[in-house]
Amino acid sequence: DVKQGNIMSFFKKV
Amino acid sequence: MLELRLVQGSLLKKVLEAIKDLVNDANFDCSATGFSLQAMDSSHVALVALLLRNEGFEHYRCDRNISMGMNLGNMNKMLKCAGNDDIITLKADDGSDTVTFMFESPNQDKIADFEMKLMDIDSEHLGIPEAEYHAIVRMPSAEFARICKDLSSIGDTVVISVTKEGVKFSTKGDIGTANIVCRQNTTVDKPEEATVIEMKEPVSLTFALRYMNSFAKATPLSHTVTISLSSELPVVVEYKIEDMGYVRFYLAPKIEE
Repeated sequence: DVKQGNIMSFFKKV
Repeated sequence: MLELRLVQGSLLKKVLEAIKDLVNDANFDCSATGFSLQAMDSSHVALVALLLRNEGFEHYRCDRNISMGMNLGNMNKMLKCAGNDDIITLKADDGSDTVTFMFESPNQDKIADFEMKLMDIDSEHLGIPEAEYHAIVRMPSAEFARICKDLSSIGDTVVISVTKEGVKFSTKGDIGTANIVCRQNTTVDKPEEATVIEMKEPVSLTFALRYMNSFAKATPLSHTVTISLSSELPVVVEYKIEDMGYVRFYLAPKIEE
């Protein structure tokens, strides 16, 4: 199964 | 007091055309060094980062850091009223809840003021770490746009694979499959027509074509596009804006569960 990644799981809030 | 005069006003028109469908509302941040924006799309799958450095403006005055929340659709409506050869000046007074776009025709015989309401936007600023990418592909932006458009008539996702053979764009859909391979090609008349592939390690990632086609709306900003790929990192699709900065799009890959 292929799921769309979320940008916030790669880049953290500053 | 903010006053930014951009002789090549068409650049700002092109920037808005490139990002307005991806992001609805965004804060434009203005500091002594430049005019920038960072915003995610509403589903938090893609992020756009814009930088227009101060030295690219004919006149650049920004007395203190300011963040101006704008609806990009409304901003685009205003900028569409500027001619392609017009000089565009952005003006805002300290504490004002409006921004003024001034359009001057090249021979100064027509001057227009458009004042737009600013808005308060709660936006999250993300830290984008420096990364070593496994592969960096530079190719003509029109070629990349063509590939994304062609593949999206076959499938919804694109697998971008870089090997020593070149960069392969693949898709599959109900009607069949498609593979487009671009090999490194530096024997061209103009440098912007070259395809240059720097590969440290082979890499293969899957992305939604819908987003790639949205990024390709930045094609008029640059003859070339740079695609930076690493496994388990968002791809970076960068359009350099000559002498001024860039528009970078980050897109989270699709992940096998």
